[in-house]
Amino acid sequence: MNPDLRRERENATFESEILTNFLDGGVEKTRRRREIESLVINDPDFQHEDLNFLSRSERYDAAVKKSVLMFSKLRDYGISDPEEIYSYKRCVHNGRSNPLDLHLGMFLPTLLNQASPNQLDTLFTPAWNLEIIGTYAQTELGHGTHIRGLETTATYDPSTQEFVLNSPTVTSIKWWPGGLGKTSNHAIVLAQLYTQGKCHGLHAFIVPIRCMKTHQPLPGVVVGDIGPKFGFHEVDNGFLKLDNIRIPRENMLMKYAKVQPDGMYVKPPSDKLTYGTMVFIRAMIVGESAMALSKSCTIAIRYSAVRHQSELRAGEPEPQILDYQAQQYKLFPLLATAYAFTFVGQYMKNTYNRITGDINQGDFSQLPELHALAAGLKAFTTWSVNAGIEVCRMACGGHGYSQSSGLPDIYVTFTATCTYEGENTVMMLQTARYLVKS
Amino acid sequence: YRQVRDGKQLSGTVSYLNESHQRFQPQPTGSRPTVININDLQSLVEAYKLRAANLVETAAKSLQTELQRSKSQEDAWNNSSLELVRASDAHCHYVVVKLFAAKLSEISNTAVYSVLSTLALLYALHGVASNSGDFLQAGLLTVPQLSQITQRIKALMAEIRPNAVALVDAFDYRDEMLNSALGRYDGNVYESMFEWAKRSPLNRTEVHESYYKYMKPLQSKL
Repeated sequence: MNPDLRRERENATFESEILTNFLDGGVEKTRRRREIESLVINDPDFQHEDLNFLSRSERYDAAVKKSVLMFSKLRDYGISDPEEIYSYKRCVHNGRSNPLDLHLGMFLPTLLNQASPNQLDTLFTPAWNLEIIGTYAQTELGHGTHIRGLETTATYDPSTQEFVLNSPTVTSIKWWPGGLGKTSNHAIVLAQLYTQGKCHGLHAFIVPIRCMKTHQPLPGVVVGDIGPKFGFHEVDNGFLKLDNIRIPRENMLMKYAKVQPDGMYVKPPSDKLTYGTMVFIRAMIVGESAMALSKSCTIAIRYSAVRHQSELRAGEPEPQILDYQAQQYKLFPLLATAYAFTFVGQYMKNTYNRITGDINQGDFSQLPELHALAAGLKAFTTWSVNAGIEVCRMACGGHGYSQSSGLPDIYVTFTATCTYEGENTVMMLQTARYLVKS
Repeated sequence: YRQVRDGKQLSGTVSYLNESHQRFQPQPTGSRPTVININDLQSLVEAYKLRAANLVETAAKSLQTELQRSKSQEDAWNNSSLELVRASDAHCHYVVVKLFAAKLSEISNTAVYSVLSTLALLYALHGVASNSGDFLQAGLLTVPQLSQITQRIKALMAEIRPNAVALVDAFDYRDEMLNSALGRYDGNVYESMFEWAKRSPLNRTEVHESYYKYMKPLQSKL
């Protein structure tokens, strides 16, 4: 143990373990979280070369392997609690996204929330068993947060009781969804529903995109990887162009909105329901913010205790850089922010679970407030943390620039949260709309 | 804001607009209440609340002014974006500070309570210092208080200094999860960096093939 760190720990006025228990929500929660971490860390199946030393294709390969193994091991261990699944997955992929992220994080929850009972009967088990590998295709090349502007169309043909899914322009090509490029064989596609000559806005459709036997793209489907990115090297963020693909009427998710065989449209009780999954993801992103910043602070503060530099008093040994007030002013407010956001993350998760319970009882009254709060806090926390990670990186001097510090990786992985699932400025304006209306 | 202005009572995270409504009414100068007590977290939470209310009011008034210039609702909205984003930011900041302060009451261990209270105070004061214009404009802060806040932040940082490493240890990231030579638990940073560097693919051979392909031919020509 480095003597500086040993001394820091000996001089602390409180016991870290007690605070860890508080952060986890109790001693048992800490024990269980550590147990799950050990399951992964001590599992040779999940060992691999440092990803920094691999090519993109090798990184994708390693991520697919781990994801597939993770699915079977989750069953072997009998881990079924969503929080524990989430925690296990975070360990397996070390907080990075992976090709099956949207299958687990968006495709399955959307089926659970928006499929009718019979759709659930036919689709859920194959999806759970990875026969169906799904993604969630919403954003388009030319369209992002303003989802009412999406161009992909789903036109109902009563004569064959099918929907015709089409990408009418280049700007309508689906773009970005994780797992879409090479991994998925189905996609939940958000498209403008046309029936009986009228547009009823956005609805969700299950669209097969690859053959379940050969994994080859199906006729009329143009699908692939969008190419290298700032981060997310392990994920095949993809593009999807649909050339008048026909799917049966049953492939529209119909728990709320419906289209009758004759083409008659039946409205959902609340038009905000397709927002449900989005609110879920934004609430989770608040928690991600806390984790990214607490990791960055851990690296920068420990290193600032190890690193000695310059001279405070002539002739004396170089002090720890953590003794410089300027260094403290960089890092301590961020440390405070990391704790603040940890608590906000917990609050958002609890609030989401509570309000979702209400929604299932048919009470939508708090959805607008949750929607506004989730949007605003997602923007507020991700912007702060994005800047904070960069401060932590620079606080480590030149070494912070090396991949070995872990900070560049945390940054390039986290910064996507400022633009995905709703660009932050638009998020803030959504909250403002609610504030002014209130 | 509009609902409160029209007499409706709000619930949830925007309920503070109910109370602030009276503040929106014209008041004789000098009777503006609530200057921050920079040593009291609840006072700071109150100040963040009033700052948010003030910025919501500013945004709403900007919208009204834009509308009076017979702009369309959409144009008025677009031309008030700066105030609107600032209002949302202030609202979120208030929610975060309030939740942090509320969380403290759940801590039973006094030593942990003490160190997290210090952190909460630092978070709140740093936010005030970073957005002092808002607080000054809302009459929640006096100019002399600004330098007091700076001194207070310095004192809080000195208070936190002995616990900094323990506070990050509490996040409890295993080395394998942190994946950082600089942040590893045992602090053997430099050995770890050296070992990591030696594993770089570029070091698989002592002499990289590009030397034979380009460098050596060039040198032999010179």
